[in-house]
Amino acid sequence: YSHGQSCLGCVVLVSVIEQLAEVHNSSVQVAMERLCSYLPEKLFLKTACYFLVQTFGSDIIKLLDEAMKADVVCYALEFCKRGAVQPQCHLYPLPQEAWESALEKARQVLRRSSTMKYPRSG
Amino acid sequence: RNICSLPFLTKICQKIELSIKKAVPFKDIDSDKHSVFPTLRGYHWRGRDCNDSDKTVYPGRRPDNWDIHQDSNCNGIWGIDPKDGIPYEKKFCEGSQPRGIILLGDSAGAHFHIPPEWLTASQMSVNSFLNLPSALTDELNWPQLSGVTGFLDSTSGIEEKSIYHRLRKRNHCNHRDYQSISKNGASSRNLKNFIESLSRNQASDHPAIVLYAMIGNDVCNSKADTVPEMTTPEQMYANVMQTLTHLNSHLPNGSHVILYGLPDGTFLWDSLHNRYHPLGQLNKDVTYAQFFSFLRCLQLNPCNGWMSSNKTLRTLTSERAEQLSNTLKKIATTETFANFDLFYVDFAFHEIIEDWQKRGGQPWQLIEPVDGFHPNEVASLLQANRVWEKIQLQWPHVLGKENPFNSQIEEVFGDQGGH
Repeated sequence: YSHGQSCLGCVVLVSVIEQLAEVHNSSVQVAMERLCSYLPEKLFLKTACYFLVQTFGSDIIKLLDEAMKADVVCYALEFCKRGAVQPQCHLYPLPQEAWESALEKARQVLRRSSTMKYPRSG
Repeated sequence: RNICSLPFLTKICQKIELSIKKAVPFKDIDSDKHSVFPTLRGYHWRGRDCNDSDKTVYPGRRPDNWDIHQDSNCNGIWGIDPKDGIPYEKKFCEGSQPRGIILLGDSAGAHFHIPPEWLTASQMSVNSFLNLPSALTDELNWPQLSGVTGFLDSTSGIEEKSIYHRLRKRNHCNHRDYQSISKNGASSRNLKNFIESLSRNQASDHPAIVLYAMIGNDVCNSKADTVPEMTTPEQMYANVMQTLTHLNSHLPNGSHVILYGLPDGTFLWDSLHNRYHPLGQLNKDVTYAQFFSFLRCLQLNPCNGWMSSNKTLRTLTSERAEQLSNTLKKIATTETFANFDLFYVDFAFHEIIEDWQKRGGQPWQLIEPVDGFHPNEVASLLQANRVWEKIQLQWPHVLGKENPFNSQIEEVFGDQGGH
């Protein structure tokens, strides 16, 4: 998969998680578990979902709890990457603070994270 | 990183990749290109095999010895009428001009569809994802519900039927004789990479109606500088002639080929740009204009020409689409082939929109909500309706005769084994 596809996949998934939490007035953790519970067992879809929650869940929770939008979350998690000539791609309207400072804030949140379970470059 | 790098999955992954790349069934024991398995290019894509251990048994073939002993063409009609000793296949199908339907198409023809429930938090439940495995293994396509080869009743509630459905209703001997040779991203340029997956034997099979429906990817691409990447009329001419030459050496004599023109896609932007994408409906924060721009930035926009805020670019794309349609029209009127006759029909999306508006609908309701690009099930079936009516009016011989024995076939063979 290209970098663009990883980025799009991440933004869509994080958006859905964020909106599930909003609709059900639940925590992000519960929203992620809810999403996994909806998936069928076939093709290891449910298993893969719980694996992703275990791997990225704690970081996604921290970032969404800071009211970051899905596209900022996915840049901070490095599913989205800025190419040499490519602009920062964003789905949601730009945050009130400058994009760069929103992203820096997100990165700081992750730096403070003691639960990193995956190589960022992966 | 990649589930297929696990040693015990490597072989099966390679087989699945090959099946998708070549557009042939994953599970096909006798290698006759027809399968008893629904997805992975199985019977969702082409008529279900009724004997996957016999290469000479498959949908679309002429019956073997009037199918006295077995249903060699999988149309559900076989055996001998005990009352008079005449084989049923001979009694009900002889002289009925049976024929199959074959689509050479792209993602629109294969019915690319991502259900909006998958992205809409307020509508999500266990039921929303029941069809996810099937959709994934059909490359996010739903050919079983498509306008050309769909064999299931519409989920959208409209009464129009697919072309296969109508052809089967006209002559029950055509049961299961459909093939969707279509692929996401297919165009006149890359059809040669998978046209070999077409299953038709000139000597032993019934004639076919082939719909050539590459309706977008010759002008649509995700390149930032999109215009130089579009197919030129000269390239189109050469590509289509190459395809037709291939068909002439594979289709049984008496077949028909219908070339679809390209639609004018300006309605995509006009109908959608200020509406909310399913991801933006909850908080009213993502319009299709934003969504298209995001895709463009990621170099994933399937049609930078039409899904663009640049009006000049949209117009240029439409002009090229019209030139390519004119090329197809020219081919249909000037070229002749020994084994099929050739026709051209417009893909007049504005007429489909008019049909829909007469029923009280809005143009945006005809577009796939998640991708904002493909015609949805309703649009595909309305297009099928238009094409069917045009053929019936102008070239009725293409469709073959109505079979007067249809009701007797139903009486004796019920649903003919289903699909």
